[in-house]
Order: sequence, then C-alpha cells, then structure tokens
Amino acid sequence: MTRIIALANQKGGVGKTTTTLNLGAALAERGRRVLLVDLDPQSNLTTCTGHTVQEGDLTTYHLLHHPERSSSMTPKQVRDNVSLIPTTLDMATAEVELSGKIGREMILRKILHPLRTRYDYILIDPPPSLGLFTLNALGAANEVIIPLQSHPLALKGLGQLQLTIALMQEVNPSLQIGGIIVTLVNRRQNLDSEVEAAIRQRAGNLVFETVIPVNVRLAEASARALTIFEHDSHSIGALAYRDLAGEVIQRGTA
Amino acid sequence: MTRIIALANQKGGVGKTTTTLNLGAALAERGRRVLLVDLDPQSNLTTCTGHTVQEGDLTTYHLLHHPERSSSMTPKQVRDNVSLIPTTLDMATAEVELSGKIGREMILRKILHPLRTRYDYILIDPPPSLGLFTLNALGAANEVIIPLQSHPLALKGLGQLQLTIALMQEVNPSLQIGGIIVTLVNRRQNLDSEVEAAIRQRAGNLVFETVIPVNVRLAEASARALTIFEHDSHSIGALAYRDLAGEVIQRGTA
Ligand SMILES: Nc1ncnc2c1ncn2[C@@H]1O[C@H](COP(=O)(O)OP(=O)(O)OP(=O)(O)O)[C@@H](O)[C@H]1O
Ligand SMILES: Nc1ncnc2c1ncn2[C@@H]1O[C@H](COP(=O)(O)OP(=O)(O)OP(=O)(O)O)[C@@H](O)[C@H]1O
Ligand SMILES: [Mg+2]
Ligand SMILES: [Mg+2]
Repeated sequence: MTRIIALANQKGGVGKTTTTLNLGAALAERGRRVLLVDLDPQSNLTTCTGHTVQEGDLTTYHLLHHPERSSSMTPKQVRDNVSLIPTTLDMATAEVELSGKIGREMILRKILHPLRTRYDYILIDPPPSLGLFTLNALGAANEVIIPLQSHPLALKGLGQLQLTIALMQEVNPSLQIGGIIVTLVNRRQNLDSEVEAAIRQRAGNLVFETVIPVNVRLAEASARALTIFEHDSHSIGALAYRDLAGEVIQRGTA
Repeated sequence: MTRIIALANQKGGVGKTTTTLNLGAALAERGRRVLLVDLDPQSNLTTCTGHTVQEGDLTTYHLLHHPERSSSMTPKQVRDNVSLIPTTLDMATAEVELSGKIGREMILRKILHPLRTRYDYILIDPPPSLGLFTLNALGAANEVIIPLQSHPLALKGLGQLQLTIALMQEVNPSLQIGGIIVTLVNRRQNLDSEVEAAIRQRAGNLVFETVIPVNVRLAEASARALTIFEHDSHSIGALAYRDLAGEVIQRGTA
C-alpha cells in the first residue's frame, strides 16, 4: 500500500521543501523506495536535489497538461532509492492554464496512479498557497503531513488549512491528516516552547514527538544541493529527520 | 509625491509582513502618514496590527470587486500615523473570481488612486506567490522593495521576481526597484555572511546597508500583535527597522 504524502502548509518558509527532501532521504536510508514530486513553480525541491532538468524530461508541468504520459515515464533517479518528478519555472503559468479544466484538482492523482506500484512512499512538495497545486497535492495524497513553524502565526493558518483539507476530503475520501511536525524550533527561546506547547495542546496526538530544530547545517545542505545525511550526518538536523522517518514508518503500521 | 511601495517576494517566510508592519511603524514614528494594505488572503498583516475586521468594514476583498468604493472610505486607523486596509480569509477566492476581468492586474491601482493624497507612504503586503495579488501590488506601486532572506535559495527566486517586475513595468511604467533588504540575518553563521555577500555582489547599490537580524523580539511582537517599538524598543530588531526607515526616506529624496 503506497503511502502518498502531501507536505502541505500555505504559510511560507516553514520547511516543506527541506522536509520533503530529508524525510525522503531518511526513508530511503531505511530501504524504502521513495518518489519525490516537485509541485512548486519555484522548483526549490528540484534545485535542492541537485537535479538539472534536460530537454525532453517530463516535468510536473508537462504531466499536468498530459497526465496520460506518466504511464510510460521513468522518474529520474536522484539518489539510492530516491526518484524525482522535477519541475521548472514554466509551472508558474500552469495554475491559470488548468483552472478551466473539469476535475482540475485531481490531475496529479491521475498522474501518480500508474506509478504507485514502484514506490513505498510518494512525497509531494506544494507551494505556500491554497491554490490549484496544493489542491492537487491533497487530491492525490492519502495523507497530509503539516510542517508547522514554532512561530506565532502558525496556528492561525492551521485552521484555514484544515478547512481546505475537509473540502478536499469530499472529492478524495482517502485523505487523512497523517500528522503535524513542529519545525524550526530554537530550544533556547521561550517563545518557541510556548508555541510548541500550544500546538500540542490543540492538536494532541497528531503532533509528532520529533521536532525539527533550527540547524544551520540544514540551510547549508540546501545551498550545496545535498541531503542533510550527505552534508553532515551527525548534525542535530540529520538526527531529527531520522527520528521523524522512524515515527512516520511507525504510524503507517499502527 | 506619495511613495507606494510593494514589499514583494514570492518566497515564503522572508519577512514581508514583519517588514511592512515595522517599517511602516518606523516611518510613522518620524511623522510620516502611513497606509498599510493587506493583500494576502492569509491576512497576517491584519492580525499583526491587532485589528479586528467588523461587519461592514471595507476590506481589500470588497475593494477588489468594487474599486470605486475606495473614494468614499476611510481606512482604519490602527496606530498614530498608521492606517490599514485589512483583509479577511474570504480573499482566498478573489484570485479566481478576478482572473477573468480585463485589466485585472491594475485593480489595486484604481483602489489606491483617490487615497494617495492622504498618505506619504503606502506599503503593500502581498502573498508568497507571483499570482494576481502580487501582480496587483506591482501594478499599484511606484517602487518594489524586496526582502531577501540570507539563505541559499534566495538568489534563485530573485531572478524570477525581476522577470515579473520587468513584465509589470510594461503596464506600469512608473514601477522601479526601490531596493533589496537582506533579512533574517544570523551574524554568527558563516552561511548568512556568504549569502549576504553574494547578494551585494549581484545587486550592488540596490541592497540597503541595513540588514534585519534574526531577533526573537520580532517574532514575539507578532504573537502579541504589537509593533517592535511597542514590544521592545531597544531590541536589535527595533534598531534595524529604524535604520531601514532612515535609508528608505533618504533614497526617496536622492
Ligand atoms: N530546521 C532548519 N534549520 C535551519 N534552516 C532551515 C531549517 N528548515 C529549513 N531551513 C531553511 O529555511 C528556508 C525555508 O525552508 P523551506 O524552503 O524548506 O521552506 P518551505 O516551506 O518549503 O518554503 P516555501 O513556502 O517558500 O516553499 C530554506 O532556506 C531552508 O534551507
Ligand atoms: N528578523 C526576524 N527575527 C525573528 N523572527 C522573524 C524575523 N522576521 C520575521 N520573523 C518571524 O518569521 C515568521 C515569518 O515572517 P513573515 O510572516 O514576516 O514573513 P512573510 O514573508 O510575510 O511570510 P509569507 O510568505 O508567509 O507571507 C513570522 O512568524 C515572523 O514573526
Ligand atoms: Mg518550498
Ligand atoms: Mg506575509
């Protein structure tokens, strides 16, 4: 049973891309076959894997316009056990181009359908908005995992995201909230602990035990298009993403 | 000559909202009449001013549908010398609703036209995307100021933003790049200094001397819906935003 996970949050800069890449890499380290899907016109995930899109590569942009082509494609392998459907900056126009199509929120679901048998985990990285790309991520996924920054505005956005998830559950009944990850935690700041406590208070068991700490190694890894395990495998960022992978695996078997 | 400034960057979490509020407050402290415009369906700016939208208040949502109403409205005063056009979460549907309209990128310009005489500075806070709200911000502004996080992915997004600005300059010839602010700088991290140096290398004099440091006081202020000057007027965050206001004023007179 392939787990298709959307890492969604309309708030910007909360670690969606960093989590998609490093959670994916941690799952791959444990032998899982992982597919990463870049669904953000800013193509940060593609950049962070170090992958360069060549002439003729199938990107999410092409596939959103021609979903039937996915059954004959092989996503690019970017690491051991990690493949990628990349995107490019032309994606920026796709939202408008596709907004007229019937079933426009379910196109990614169609794209991923023939690919599911090849992977244990498909992780989808959407942009910071509740627009058509995020709706497609929620339409394709059977779980949404929400990275939530331990900052004051985080909980306000969560309610709005939950409303959108509820609406998408009507067209995608298999969609569940898989969990909430508290990210960018600075242990030395009282504010972060207060916000983290407030998140746990409100969302209870949905919240993973693992938090992702602020760790410059994670930002450095992005700069060098490396996973955290390639850049500094003993950093607190690496340890956190390994622990998170363990929890994600465990919840799937529960 | 009213300066209408869009604080634009499609990257998430780079400090657009924090800068709109605190740069605005710093300009107001120096006696300038400031209007803040919340153009983000997530309505973070509105939340951060502490303003609650009442039944019957005119929001950016209403005004985008009925721009002619702005000539008879009085934006809400939220602080000495600071007024606000707030928004609410219904804004999320506006992008789709307005996408069919002729001149859809210039609606905010029409809204602000009759209000210009009342303010020295109008600061516009758009969402993290290059969609219709950001295009309206660029269509209404005579300057765009770009907050750029001292993190690796920042420069990649800058090129894309500059392309969008160039396209909008064809429909709004008065639009100039007013400057780039390096934000969320952690002085103790080499990565931040490297990225800051790369930004200055590439963008030269466009980059403000002032950088906005990482300062938990700024995040705390958001939590309490206070400006940084109300929350901790001696913090490094407060000093930075005052310095930035000084530079912004100076560039306007140059
Ligand atoms: N735990 C962390 N510690 C330090 N830096 C981090 C951490 N997580 C992410 N970053 C850095 O913060 C920035 C934002 O992270 P990221 O791009 O993953 O967020 P995002 O939610 O995908 O943003 P967007 O909404 O723009 O897509 C990046 O430069 C990244 O390298
Ligand atoms: N210099 C700073 N030091 C510490 N925290 C900051 C700083 N600037 C912003 N923050 C915090 O970081 C988070 C993101 O900032 P902000 O909301 O201003 O960015 P944004 O670019 O408007 O995000 P979005 O793209 O989602 O609109 C907020 O919780 C804010 O309080
Ligand atoms: Mg991202
Ligand atoms: Mg904002």
